[in-house]
Order: sequence, then structure tokens, then C-alpha cells
Amino acid sequence: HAPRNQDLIHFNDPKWSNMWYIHCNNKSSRCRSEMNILPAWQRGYTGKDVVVTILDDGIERNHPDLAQNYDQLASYDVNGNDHDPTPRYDSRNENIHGTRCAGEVAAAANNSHCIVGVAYNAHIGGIRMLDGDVTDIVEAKSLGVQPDYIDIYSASWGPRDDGKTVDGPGPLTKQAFEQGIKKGRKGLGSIFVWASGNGGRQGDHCSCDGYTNSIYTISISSTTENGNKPWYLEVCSSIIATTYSSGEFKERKIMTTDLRQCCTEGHTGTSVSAPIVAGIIALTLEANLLLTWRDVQHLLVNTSRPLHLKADDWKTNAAGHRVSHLYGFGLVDAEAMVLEARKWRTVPPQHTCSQMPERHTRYISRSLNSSITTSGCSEDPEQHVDYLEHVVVKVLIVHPRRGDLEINLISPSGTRSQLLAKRLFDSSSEGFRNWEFMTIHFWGERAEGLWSLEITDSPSRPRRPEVLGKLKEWTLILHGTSQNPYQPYSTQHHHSSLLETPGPDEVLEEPELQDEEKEEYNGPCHSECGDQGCDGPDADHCLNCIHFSLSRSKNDRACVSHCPLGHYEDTVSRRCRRCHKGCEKCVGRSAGDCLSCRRGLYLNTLSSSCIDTCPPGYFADNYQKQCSKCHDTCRRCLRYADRCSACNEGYSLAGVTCVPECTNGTFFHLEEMMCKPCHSSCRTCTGPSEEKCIQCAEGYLQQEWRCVQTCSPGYYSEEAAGVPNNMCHRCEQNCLSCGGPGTTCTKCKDGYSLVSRTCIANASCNNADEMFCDMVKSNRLCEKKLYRQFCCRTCMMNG
Amino acid sequence: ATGHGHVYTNHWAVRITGGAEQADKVAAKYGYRNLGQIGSLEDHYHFYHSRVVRRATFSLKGPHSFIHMDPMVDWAQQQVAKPRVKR
Repeated sequence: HAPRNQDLIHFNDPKWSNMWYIHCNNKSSRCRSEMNILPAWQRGYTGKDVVVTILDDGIERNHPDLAQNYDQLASYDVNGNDHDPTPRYDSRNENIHGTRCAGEVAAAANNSHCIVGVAYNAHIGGIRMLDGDVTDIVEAKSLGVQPDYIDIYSASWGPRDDGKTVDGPGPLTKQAFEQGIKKGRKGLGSIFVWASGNGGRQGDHCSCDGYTNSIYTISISSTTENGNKPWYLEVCSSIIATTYSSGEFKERKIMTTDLRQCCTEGHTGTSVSAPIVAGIIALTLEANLLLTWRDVQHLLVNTSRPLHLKADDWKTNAAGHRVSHLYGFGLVDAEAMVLEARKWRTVPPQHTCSQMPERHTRYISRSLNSSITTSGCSEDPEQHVDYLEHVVVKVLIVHPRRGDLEINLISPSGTRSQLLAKRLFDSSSEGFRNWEFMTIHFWGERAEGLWSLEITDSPSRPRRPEVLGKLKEWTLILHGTSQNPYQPYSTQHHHSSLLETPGPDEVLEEPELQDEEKEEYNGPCHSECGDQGCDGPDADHCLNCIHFSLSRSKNDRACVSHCPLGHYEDTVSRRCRRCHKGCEKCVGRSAGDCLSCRRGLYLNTLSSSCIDTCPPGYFADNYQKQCSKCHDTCRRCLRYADRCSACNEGYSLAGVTCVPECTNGTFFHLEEMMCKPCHSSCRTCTGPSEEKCIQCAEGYLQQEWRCVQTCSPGYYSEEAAGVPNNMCHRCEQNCLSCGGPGTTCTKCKDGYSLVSRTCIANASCNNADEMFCDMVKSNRLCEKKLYRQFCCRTCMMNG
Repeated sequence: ATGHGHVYTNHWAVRITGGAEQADKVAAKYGYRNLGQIGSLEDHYHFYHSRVVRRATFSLKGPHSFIHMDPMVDWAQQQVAKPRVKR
């Protein structure tokens, strides 16, 4: 139980006294204020200048608790295609959800109405997008509204939580997420908060929801007042943290704003939790607006904690984080978030390392184990993952009953994460087609080593025993950083003052950290350390180096024996210095000092620089990774020197070869390497025979690919644009001779009769009575090409 | 295409390079209305066809379907209504 707060803040909002999850007011009941929202307020953080929007069925913008903080720029009506997100009112009050979520984030404080939002000074907007057909376009548009203006998008919806649905974002929505984290908030990345599923009663598993299971969303679950699992809660490995919500008999509930300017105590489910976290993140961003989308996830990992939350699967991973499939890293802590945020140093760039075991189909009888040993892509500095963040397993599984499967992943450190539990209601035979399961349970662990995927198949109902499931392929996708994301505070303190943003209150003392700075190290140094010693055991603890010093980030240097790719060895200063952008090896830092280039770039041998497109006369030689010269006769070539795509003057292209241009009536004979005469019917040609004509000689007509003196039967002669002589065109179908295009037949093939200058099959209909023929005539079917053979002759002959 | 329980709408997502003018031209060619770029996704446009059934269990074919074969169109997808549940 948390110590009772000294209730320094009091608001006149009528439901304030009932907001047990924010403050203690009743000494006879337990305090459940461990989310530490009040202490964060007391430090001065209330969400000022932070913009949150709710993706839902709209928000009541004139609600007295929302009007003050309502922000039109953070709002849009995707369903109605206008700027007003007001919900559609109906007798059943179907569209209450967005307004309820919005109040939790940013209901105004001290206005004598209803409640107080977690970030009661934040801007709040609403994206109305659930009141209509929700398509990939609707979702993608909603996630991309004002990405540079909106900081936090909170969504409390998803695919059906019925225990049998496997569904996630479509291609556009996936792109919208990616664009959001890459470009949103002017490059810091949009923050997407998502409610994990409510399908607990249906045995659902939130790994089957591609939104909550995405690395781009912060997936939030719920706990009851006493720390029990609410009846609705789903388990899964992508949940990162938890808040209080309602969900157990005789326990207190959550208050919020309701439609028609009302208040409610009826809001429940994980929809309560996502907006609470969105509010807490708003406080955190107020403490440090420079946090990236990944910084926010790191902060949640580091500050959320299990407390009294009851789950039988709490475990400590190899990085020391306590984590559960019900609650992620535990209950959020607003005060810890703002305090950490103030002194936070942006984590190193995200790297992604993918690895796939040898591709062959494996049958899943009762269980199947498949392992991969990975170096975390240490061979490629751009992909190297040493310290883990999200881990994704993409599987292609064929299975007669999907719900019978359970999947676990075991990290090299021995941590086991359940990616999927059995789902009793899921009888689908679709299997998992490139479905991505995500886990945050290995956060902070090291990537290198043996990873094991365990698949268990336990039939819950009789199944045909001879039909086995198959694991066709799987890919391990590791996300993380190549270096420790958390530098010792002393280093940060000295070097990263840019990111330290003191809060509105006084800067806090950090006695523990100051003590840490004074500690002395007496152990052995790394073998690359020089004569001045070290202050720790690793290569980045050296005070000077034997060989070269490599800067891995602004504040992180390590000693190395050789400089890695992308660097050159400056022997004077004994430092690894960066090559020019795009160089893999170089002798200096300028663009013209490259010796070889990174993948996708080619060395221009004339300028010693790396370029992505070779100049004319050169081709991109993938083998030598340089621009090599095309054959002398080629003006341009593709992939090989002699594979020409354009020729120099005096040469013309024959296939992919440039050959000397020959005079009219001759062609270049490739075997004899000389100009030879065309067939007498050709003016120009590509070979000696009459089928090789390009243009016909005087007095000849072009018919198909030959030059003829007169058109063959079934052809008629006509002028053609761009051709000096006439051409022979084919008559209409079944004509033996004709006067021109269309219905101009003069003679028909055998088995056809000439009717109205068109050739109609001789066959007669046995059902062509008068009425039928009247229908054929009145609809003028015989004039329509598609119906021409439709008893026309019979009807014509019958008059 | 068979339904698989899907509901096909008369909205399309289309990727066309060459800007909004080009997208307008392609839309007009097959009887669509270009409702503009999809959020912040460059080259992705929201097309709407008023003469296609608003909600159908089959992807109905017609002259509008030729848009999928147009050389100016990199990718086009008829939009399916996705069941989404408030939590």
C-alpha cells in the first residue's frame, strides 16, 4: 500500500473526491494512488502545451469539462470529412466512447463540473472515425492527422476480441504508423497509445490484434483496485504497462465525462487505461518535449512496476526487468516518468536485425522446436542489435485448427515469453500467414546467442490425426540498439546538458547519483586500454587507447584495434575518423577519398566518390561495387559492359549489341560482321528472309510481318499512318474478301452465309419462332458483334 | 472475388506517381472521384465510385475494374469494411 498522500491539491469538481486512483481522501479505505499522478502535478506538470487526440467515435467538444482544453487543430471528422468531431447523437447513445476517453486525459480541473483529467491542462482533440465503415483508408487517415501538431494519439478499439479473430492494420495503416514514428512530431515520432484487448472472457490473446501487437503502439492493460485481473483482460507479450480500471465486483470504479454534458462511473475495460497513460505521457512530454517515441517506451519500461498486482507469471528477465503477460512491466508511475524524463538522454538509434533459419517445412506433431543462433547482425554496423527492445517473430504456419496452437520464444538468456496461448474459440484453418508476434519481455537483454521457438499443438477437440500443422518458415526480428541505451548518469551529466530540461519546480537533488560519480574503479582494464588506465572493465572505460579510439556516439568512445567499416585510421591522432557519407573504406574524410562504397552505392573511379547512379557510358558493377566503363560502341549499358541500351553515333542497337549502321536495303550480319542485302521485298530489314522486313520496298504492301505485292484473301488494302506504303489489314471475322474495315464482306468462308454484308454461321436455330425472332430484331441483336451468330440467319431466312 | 465474409465498399486506395493532377486524370478515366491524398501518405489517393454498390459481399467487376490494369497505377485496392470494436 502506498503511503497516503498529503492532499495538497484540492479541486471543486464534484467527482474529485471519488477519484481514488489519483489521491487518497478516505482514511477508512486503502490508498491506491501508486500511479503517482498527484505528485507529478505537484511538481508542476499538468500537460501544458502537449496535444493529445482520441481516435474514436468523436468527442463532445462543448462538454463543460472538455471545452476549455478542446483543440480544433487536433480534431477531424474522418467519417463526415469535416473538421467537427462532435459525435452523432442517437437514442441508444452509441457514440459515448470517445467523449469518455477524452475526459480521462484532459477534463478541466476546478471548474465545478464532473472530474479532473490526468493531464488537465493538455490540449485535447478528437478524430471521429469509428462511426461508419472502418477501412484501411479510414484508419490510415486518422493516424496521419496533423502529425507535426499532435503529440499523442490514443486509440481504445481494435479487431473483435472474440477469441477467434486474427486481424491487424492494413497496408496503408502500417505505412501511416511507420510514417508517424519517422516523421511525426517533427521527426521525434508520434506516440500511439493503444488499449489492449477486452476478450479475456473469450480466451482471446492480444497477440492476435495487430495494433496492440505493433512495435509502434504502446499497449496498455488494466488491473482492478486490488491488483486482480479484471474479467475482461487478455494476456499477451506486447503489453508494456498497466493502469487501474474497474472490473471486479465490489471494487471502486473510474469516473469520466459522458455524452450530453454528463458524468459517468460506468466507463470500464482497457479503454480506461489507454487514455490514462496518454495523459501520463502528456505530463512526461511537458517535462521533456524532446523525447522520441522510443524514449517514451524506454521510460515506461524503466518506471512501471509490479507493486501488488497479482499474476502468477511475474518473472525477472536477464536485464533485471520484472515483467508479466498480464501487466507488462507493471503499474505506470507518473511521477517517476516526469522525473526520469527531465534528465533523460535520447536513446541511440533503433537498429533492426532479421534472421531466418534454413527454410524447410517442419511438421508440428505435439510440439516443435526450432532454433536460430544470431550475432545480432554484429557484422553490419547499420543493423547491429546488442541491447534488445522489441522482439518480433514472423511465422508462416499452416494448421487445421489455429486455436490449438501455443507459441513460446526463449531468449539466449533463458527468458521465456509466451507469444500465443491456446484460444478455445478459434477453429479457423487459415493458420498464421506471415503474422508477426511481438514481445517486450526481453527488453534490455543481449541479443547474441541461441533463440528457440517452441510451438505446441494440443487438440482441444477431436481432429483428423493425420492432418498435422506445418511451420513453413519463421523469421526472428530483433529491434534494439548497438550500444547500451543508458549511459552512466555521470557521463550524461557532463555531456548531454542539451536534453536536460529542469521542470517548473526546483531541480531535484540526486544524492545516489552523485555518490556514483565518486566511486573509484580498481579492477582490470580492457586489453585495448593504454597506459593511463581505465574507470571500468570495458573498452569504453579506457582513459586512453593502445591503437585507435572509436567514437560510437556523442558521448561514447571505445578503444579498438582496427577501425570498423565507414571509418579510416588517423595514425597521427590515433582516432577512427568517419569516412564521407556513403564510403565504406576511405583514406580521408572528404568525398573524393573513398576506396569502396556502402551497399547500394558505386565508386566513381574518376572522382573516387560514392554515387548511386553511374554517369553515361558507365554501368553499376555490383560485383566490384564501382562504376565500370561500357563497351566502346555503347552510349549506355546495363549491368555488363557489352549489354548496351543505347549506341554511339554510327551504330544502332541490335538486341543488346551496338552494330554499325548499314545503308537502306542492307542489314548487319552478326556472324559475318558485315552489311548484307535484305530480301528484294524489303526496304529495310533485320535479316535476309522476307519475314525480316522492317519497311517494304517500293510497290510492296506490308501484310503482318511480310511484304507482298497484293493482299492475300481475307485482307484488304488501306493506307496506314507512319508507313510509306499501303498495308494489308485483316477483313472482319469469317470474311473471305471485303471492301474495307467492319461489315463490308463480299465473300464468306465455307459454312458461312453473307447476310447484310456480314458472314453468319449457316447453322439454324430450332427455337427461332416468330416471337423469338421479333425479340432478336427489336433489340437489333444482329447488329451487335457479340450477338451476330445469335440465330440471325434463321431469323433472316424466316423473314 | 469471393467474399470470405468481407464487405466491399465503393472506396478505393490507389497509388499513382505524378501528383494530384495525374491522379485526377486517372480517376476521371474510370469514373471515380478523387477525394484527395490519404493522410500524409505521398502518392496514395482516396478514390470513390458512386456507381458501384456502397456495400457488397462480392467485389463486383465492371469498367471501373480496369483501373487495376492502368499503367499509371502502381497499386489499387478496393476498401473492405473492417469490423472494429470499442474497448
